[in-house]
Parts: sequence; C-alpha cells; structure tokens
Amino acid sequence: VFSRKRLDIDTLEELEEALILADLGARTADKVLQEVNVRVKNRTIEAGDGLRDGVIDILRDIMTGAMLSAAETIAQPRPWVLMMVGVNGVGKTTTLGKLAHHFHQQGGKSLLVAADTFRAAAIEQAAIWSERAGVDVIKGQPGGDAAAVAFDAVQAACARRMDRVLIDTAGRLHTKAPLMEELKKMQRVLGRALPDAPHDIWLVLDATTGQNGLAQVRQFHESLGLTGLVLTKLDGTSKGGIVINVAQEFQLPIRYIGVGEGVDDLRPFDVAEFTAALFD
Amino acid sequence: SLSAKLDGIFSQLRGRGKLTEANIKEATREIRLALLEADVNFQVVKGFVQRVREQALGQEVMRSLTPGQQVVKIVRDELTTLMGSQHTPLTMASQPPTTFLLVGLQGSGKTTSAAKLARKLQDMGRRPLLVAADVYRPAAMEQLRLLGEQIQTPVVVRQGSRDPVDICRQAFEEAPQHQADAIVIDTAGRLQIDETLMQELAEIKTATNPRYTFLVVDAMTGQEAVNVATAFNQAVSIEGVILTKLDGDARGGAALSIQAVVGKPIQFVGVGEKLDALEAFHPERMASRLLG
Ligand SMILES: Nc1nc2c(ncn2[C@@H]2O[C@H](COP(=O)(O)OP(=O)(O)OP(=O)(O)O)[C@@H](O)[C@H]2O)c(=O)[nH]1
Ligand SMILES: Nc1nc2c(ncn2[C@@H]2O[C@H](COP(=O)(O)OP(=O)(O)OP(=O)(O)O)[C@@H](O)[C@H]2O)c(=O)[nH]1
Ligand SMILES: [Mg+2]
Ligand SMILES: [Mg+2]
Repeated sequence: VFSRKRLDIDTLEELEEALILADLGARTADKVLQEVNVRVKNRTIEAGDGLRDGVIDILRDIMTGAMLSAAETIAQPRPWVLMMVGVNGVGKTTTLGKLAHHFHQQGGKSLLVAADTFRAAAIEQAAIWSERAGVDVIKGQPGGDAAAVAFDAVQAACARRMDRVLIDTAGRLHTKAPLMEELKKMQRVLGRALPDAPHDIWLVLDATTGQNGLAQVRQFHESLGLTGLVLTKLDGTSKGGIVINVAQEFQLPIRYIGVGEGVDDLRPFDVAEFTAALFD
Repeated sequence: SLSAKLDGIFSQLRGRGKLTEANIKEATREIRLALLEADVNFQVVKGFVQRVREQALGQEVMRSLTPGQQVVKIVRDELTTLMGSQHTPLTMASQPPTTFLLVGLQGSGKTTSAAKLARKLQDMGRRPLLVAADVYRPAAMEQLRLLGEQIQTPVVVRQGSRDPVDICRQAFEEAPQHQADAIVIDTAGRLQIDETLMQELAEIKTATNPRYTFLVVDAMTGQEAVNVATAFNQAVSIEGVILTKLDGDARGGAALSIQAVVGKPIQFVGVGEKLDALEAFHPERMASRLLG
C-alpha cells in the first residue's frame, strides 16, 4: 500500500484493511484514515514513502500516553509492590518470571509471590520461574486466601528489607464480578501491609487479542486503577494493534513486551519499533 | 445492538415497499462494523456482507416483519448456515483406542480442555487416558496430573522426558493396563510460525494417528485466527475447533472466520474454568452473540 504514488480510494482501502488486520478495530482504523485525509489536505502527508511515515506519525501521536514507559524509572519505594493481573492464559506468570530475572540482574532483592491459589499447578509453575530468575519465592497454599498470601509476603519483604515484591495473581475474566472483587480485596489488604501498596498494578494483554482487549482494560482499570500494561506474545504473527485502540481511551503506559517463552524474552516497550512493525 | 440499529435504518420504510440499494447500503455498513467489532476476519466480513446484500436487494417488505427485522433475519440465517451446516457429534473409532490430539497457540486452554474432554468421554461411558505431552512449560505435566486426579482419570506423566513422541508411545503401551478406550493428548502451546515445533506436532500426529485433532482457540482471538488455523490445518489437518473462554464477553468472531476459511466446525465450546464447563456448539447462539 505504501508503494502507491497517489492517495486514491484504493490506497485508502488497502490502508484500512492493513490497520484492521493488525487488530486496531474498524473505529480506530477509521479515525486514522480521517487523520490521513486531514494531513494530506494540509500537505503534511504525501503519497509513496510519505504515506507510510505519515501513518506511523499518526499512530505514534495516538500512542503518546502509552509512551511513559521509561520502564527503568519506575518510582522505587522500598519494597516496591507490583500486582500482575489479567484474563486467563495471557502470560502473567511467565512475564513475572522474566521480570524477576530482569530485576535480579539489575541488582537488589526481589520476592516473587505465587498468589494464584486457584489454578492447578500455578504455584509450582511460579516456583520454577523463581528458580530460573534467581529470586526467592513465597508460595501460597492451593485453595488458600490469595490476599492473605500477598499480605504475608509484603510483611516478610519489609522485615527482610527486600527491594521488590512481585505478585502473581490467578487469571480471571473481567466479566466475573466476584473474581474482580477478590482482586480489589487483595489491593485493600496490601495497603494495610504497607501504605501505598500496591504501588503498581499492571494488566497483561495477549497480542493475539482482538477487540475484547478494550473491554478488559476498561473493566480492570475501573476496578483497580491500572498503572501500566504489558503486551505479550509479540513474537507471534499478531500485531497487537488493540493497544492503539486502548491508547485512544486510556493513558496507560505499556511497560514491557513479551517476545517469547524464555527468561530473557522481555523488552521495554518501544513505540517506534512497535508502530513500524505494524506494517511489516 | 445490531437489530436495534437496523430497525432504525429502515424506520422510514413503511407498508409496501422493496428493500432498495440505498437503504441496504447503510444496513450493510452497520453489519460490517458489528462483525469487525466481533473480530470476524476482514475478508470473511467482506464476502458475508456481499451475500447479505444480494439476498436483501429486491426483497418485498414482508407484512409480518419490519424491514429491519427482515434484514436481521437474513443476517442471522446466513450466519447460522455458515456455522451450523457441518456440525456432527463425536463418533468413536471402530477399533479402540479413539485418540484425541489437542493443539494450538500458547495459553489458549489446551490442558484444561483436555481434562474437560476426558470428563465428557467418561460421561459418555468411555474410559479415557490423559497424556501429558507438553515437555516445555514449567509444571505443565503437574497441571494435567492434578486435573486428572480431580476427575479420577489416569494420566501418563513422564517428568524427565524431553520427547513428546516417546511419551505418546509409552501412553499407547500403558493404555491396556487402564482398560482405556480413549486417549486424550495435551501438547505444548506453540506458534504456527515455529517450524521446529510444527514439525514436532506433525511427528506426534504420525505416531498417534488421532481420530480427532482439535485446534484449541481462545474466543478473544483477533484477525490472525484465520492464519493460525490455516497453518495448523496444513501441518496436522484438524477435524475441528474447541473455542474457549466463551463465558466472558469476547464475541468470538474467530469461530466464523475459521469455519468460513478452513472449513472446519466448532466441535465444543469452553464456558468456564471448571472441568464440567465444556459444551456442544450451538450455531444459533453463536449467531446471536456475533450480532451483539
Ligand atoms: N510465544 C510466547 N509465549 C508466551 C509469552 N508469554 C507467555 N507465553 C506463554 O503463554 C502461555 C501462558 O502463560 P502463563 O504465564 O501461564 O499465563 P497466565 O496469564 O499466567 O495464565 P493463567 O494464570 O492460567 O491465567 C505459556 O505457554 C507461556 O509460555 C510470549 O511473550 N511469547
Ligand atoms: N474462563 C475460562 N477460562 C478458561 C477456559 N479454558 C481454559 N481456561 C483458563 O485459561 C488459562 C489457560 O489454560 P491452559 O489450559 O493452561 O491453556 P494451555 O493452552 O494449555 O496453555 P499452554 O500449555 O501454556 O499453551 C487457565 O487459567 C485456564 O483455567 C474457559 O473455557 N473459560
Ligand atoms: Mg498464571
Ligand atoms: Mg497447557
């Protein structure tokens, strides 16, 4: 589409298709096309190579709110408490393992909290990741109270003067009110263990997710107040364009991206790389 | 909802009249938006809207329905036909065991669905044996082992093994001890573009000769559903799809896309995390869900 010399209706239709195929959704794609028309009129976009750069500029402008992902400048209260949340199977546990490894390499003592007391072998899975990451782990009991596990872990981290507490939570669909209440309870309980905890709550989004991703962000944000997003499985063929749709409505920084199943497959979010990759 | 929008579009059309190009145009625009919002594949939507347009044009306005209801009926019927026409219940192999192979992307719900399928087979009077053939994911074998325990189904677990084909072979050797007449194999999640792992899957298929290979797909999957399903189908020829996490509000357009492009039916839907949450697929319910 970007090799076209003229901005005709065919070119715009092809551009719309590319945006929808990247999971931006029809409405966001439409907004982008409208902006393309505006910028073509005022000559800030030209056909040919100019179109590609022009569209990438538009996308980057939309993503400005998601770019506060100077992930390394996260405020550092001690211990810093992070809750990882999201729907089932998106990559929370794996991402937390990668993050623990990343922080371990940076120095300081991290504590991984296996607080998914619901799903079969979730605690074992998190424990294996703590070994890979080289960090300590606190394991809940299957069937136990997840909020209590998180509370105890933060108290232990304070006593042991640790730097970071990384809490894994069970996957849950955002439409299930009782399960969302459970997370709110964990959030309240953490505040009692340490004022201002949890300092961060990040929602993990799977890059293969379509338009439902917006509903996920909306509901989790409304319930908890998210402070960031992580976009996983970008090593697959899905472009993760749903985050552009999300960025239209929420100013949530994308902290990291997941690009594989290994302990090192974590990268800080780079908006230039991300928007350019949409058209690969 | 789409029905309400379509009613609004045709509210000017009263009494006797035809559905015309002009009023169809606005309707098809709304239908297109609704289906794209539901994650139906771009090309599939294009073809679908075209067919609806052809059916709607020139139709006499029925006396029993408003024009909006009439168009909704055309859309609903077309959706149900697309999704329902190939549904068949499970049948067992003439010679036991009947083997089921579950494949798909990471996190789609394979392990959980394998246990759910085993439980369903038990309800059907069968004796399933679960096989933990995911050698990569931390605690994957333990996960299936625990699920098998929950439904009192034996599970073949080889913790030290790095060879899924060999695990499956051992499972077939072990099956008679359990008097198993069905074997349900859980495999590791993998990307359809991972050549090594797709080759491994083809080897597992060759070694196990499953009667049913099910692609497990998350209902919230977006536009790539078609490419994923096409690639898995080319690598291991799937019989059908298990669409998971339909207990949420994901519309599940991937179901329509896969059926339209790959031509394989949705065999089951996952509607929860518990092991009894696997249901037969109902095309009319899916049609309503897609219409929002
Ligand atoms: N290819 C790829 N796979 C990933 C990535 N992140 C996670 N996964 C895989 O996705 C699957 C699910 O990951 P989990 O960490 O168990 O996901 P979860 O959100 O904790 O799942 P629940 O706790 O069951 O809700 C695993 O097979 C992971 O290896 C990624 O960035 N790329
Ligand atoms: N709500 C809901 N959750 C489901 C359903 N099916 C599976 N899950 C959950 O989705 C998550 C992932 O399920 P798994 O069975 O581990 O997925 P998988 O495909 O085996 O994952 P990998 O082996 O890592 O590729 C778990 O939290 C499951 O409990 C479903 O139908 N509804
Ligand atoms: Mg987890
Ligand atoms: Mg699994």
